[in-house]
Amino acid sequence: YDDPHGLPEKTEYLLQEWVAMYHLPNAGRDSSKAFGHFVTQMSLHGVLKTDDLITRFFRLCTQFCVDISYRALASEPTADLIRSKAFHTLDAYVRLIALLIKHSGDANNGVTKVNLLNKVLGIVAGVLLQDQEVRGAEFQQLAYHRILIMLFLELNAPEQVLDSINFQVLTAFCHTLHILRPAKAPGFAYAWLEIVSHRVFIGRLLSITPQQKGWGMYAQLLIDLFKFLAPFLRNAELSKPVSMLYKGTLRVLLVLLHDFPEFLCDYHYGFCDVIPPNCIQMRNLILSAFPRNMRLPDPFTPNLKVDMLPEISHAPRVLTHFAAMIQPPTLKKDLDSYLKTRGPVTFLSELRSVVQVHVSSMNLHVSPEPGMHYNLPLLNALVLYVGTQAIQSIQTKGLSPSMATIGHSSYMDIFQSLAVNLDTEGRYLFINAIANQLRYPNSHTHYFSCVLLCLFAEANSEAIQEQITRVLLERLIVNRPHPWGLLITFIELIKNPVFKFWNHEFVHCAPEIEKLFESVARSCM
Amino acid sequence: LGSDLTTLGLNLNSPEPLYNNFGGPWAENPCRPQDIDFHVPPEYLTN
Amino acid sequence: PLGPVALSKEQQIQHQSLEAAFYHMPHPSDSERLRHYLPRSPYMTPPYYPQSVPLASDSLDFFHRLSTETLFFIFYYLEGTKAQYLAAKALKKQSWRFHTKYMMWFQRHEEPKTITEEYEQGTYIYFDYEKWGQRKKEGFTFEYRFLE
Repeated sequence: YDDPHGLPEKTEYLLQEWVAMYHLPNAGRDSSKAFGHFVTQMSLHGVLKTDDLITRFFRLCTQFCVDISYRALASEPTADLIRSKAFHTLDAYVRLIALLIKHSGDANNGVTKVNLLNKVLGIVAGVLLQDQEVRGAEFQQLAYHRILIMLFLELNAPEQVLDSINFQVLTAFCHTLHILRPAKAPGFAYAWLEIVSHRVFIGRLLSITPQQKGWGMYAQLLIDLFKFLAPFLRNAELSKPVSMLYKGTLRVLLVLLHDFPEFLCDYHYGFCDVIPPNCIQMRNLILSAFPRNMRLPDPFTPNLKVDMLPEISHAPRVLTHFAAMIQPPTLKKDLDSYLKTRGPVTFLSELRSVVQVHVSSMNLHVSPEPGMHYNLPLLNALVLYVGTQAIQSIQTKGLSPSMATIGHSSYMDIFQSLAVNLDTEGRYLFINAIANQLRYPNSHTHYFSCVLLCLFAEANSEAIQEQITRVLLERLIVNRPHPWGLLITFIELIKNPVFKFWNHEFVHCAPEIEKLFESVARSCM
Repeated sequence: LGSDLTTLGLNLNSPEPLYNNFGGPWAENPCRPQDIDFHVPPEYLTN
Repeated sequence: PLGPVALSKEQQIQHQSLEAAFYHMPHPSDSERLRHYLPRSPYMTPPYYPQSVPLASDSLDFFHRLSTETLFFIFYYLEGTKAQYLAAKALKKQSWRFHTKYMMWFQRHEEPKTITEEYEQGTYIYFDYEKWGQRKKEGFTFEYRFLE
């Protein structure tokens, strides 16, 4: 950093001075009196003279605070003593940052305040990433966690000067936490989730900020978390560290399901895109969310008329631009052309004849890695895109989705050809993409429920029927919660004689499987 | 089979929002009133 | 049908960092101000003691049912927390009033002898946090400008 000669020493002296002033009984309300004296000292020492010096000052202070924390971790015998020693300096430093931010520029000039906040957060993030790089397994999150969460709490105090820049403050923190996402700072992952799920953080981003303007940022942070967890959850055995993080994630999702179900409804698509397909309970938890003002009819109600439900024809909000995920553009053009004109037949025959190759040229194939043959985001986007186009087409005709209205259409051609031509792995992912739309009563749930039942009824091989049953069953046998749309689809499958469900060999393939189906059937009848 | 999500220390039937007292991803219990920092009138900070 | 997937090199390194962090988990108190008087240090009480707080213990009616002494303890030892805030509300409900000059709670012992715009004067009960007890004070002038 080639700091100017003497700056580190000067900075350390000033920091120690501030810490002492901060802890004096007469520091005044929120240390304002002490701050007044201290700013004079900072000016005398010239550390506020230029932007470069301010940056160096904060980096050096951050590094001193981190060093003090590591020394406390190494020297103090108990967690309490470590924390009281380290926080003695850290909390004072956070207060100084907060005061400098609140008082930078004139009162109503939010820009200078937010710029200074972004600078400081960037410095803390930079020091953290470098520290993690240098210390490796010796890295400890304590100092960074304390600085970030206490600064967040200080800058979310009920004060006029802060209220006017609150959205920028939230944006700055979300941006920093994205930079420090677990994939980049795995050593900080637990503290990261602690901050992201802190009651004030959730409250500000999901409840207090008007017009749900914080929802997109919060969704991005959860996607960062799912992306990090995905490879470790992909295999059934979880290590203790992963299990801890996974369990913590479930707790956070339960709070969101209980308090902000509409948030999970709106972003379910983006979440399910990155949650590994075998992570069934966590995905069910997200898919089970439904708007609080909606009353779900009991799926086990005899002769439930799903298509008579008022909300069943309403399209749910999907805040991910899934159509843009259909790449390359030529693929989207060919797809649109086929959906519109049900031609050229080559498009389907390509799908049908060289679905593997075609699938690869749809670059659904991304790598020869076993179990990683398919571009899941593309497959998910394709299914949802074709489905929404189909719903639009059906509703334009004044119809509603049913076994009769969805069949023999360009949309079902696509689904049929994927069902018939993909291999077991590909078909499993394809059926999952459909099952991920089985949620609360809405037009997507309704349509995709019909698609699944239609694929079952018109399957040209029992393997397809067995796989559809498997995908539904594995989502049903896990612990609660279960999405409403999943339950009504499965009940229809085992109840409606048109599917001849009970005649299939695989239904009786093992006593416990047979018993399971019967127990579900009993609770339906 | 996943786990029984009612055993994670969250009162999922609570009529009140959970996040106000959420103890964090590793907490087995919600926060108690004495765990929650509150912006009380400065006069209350009798030290 | 997906089968297991081997972790990539990068994912293995990430896991090592995560594993190291697993041994230095954050404490809930890391997200709270330092509690000088009553740090939130978990203490293993005998299993037959209630391990979790009674439901609705963060509600005002719960605090209304606490004794006056308990409310004063919470007020003076749990400062800056929601508990202090609830204790103050419960004390006010029991017609105690907080005097910001002495930082003590006062309650009328009888109808004050004098009442003006600025103050009232009479015999009061007050809670002395130094001697930790309720005392009676006669001829006390309770100035409203010191009322929180």
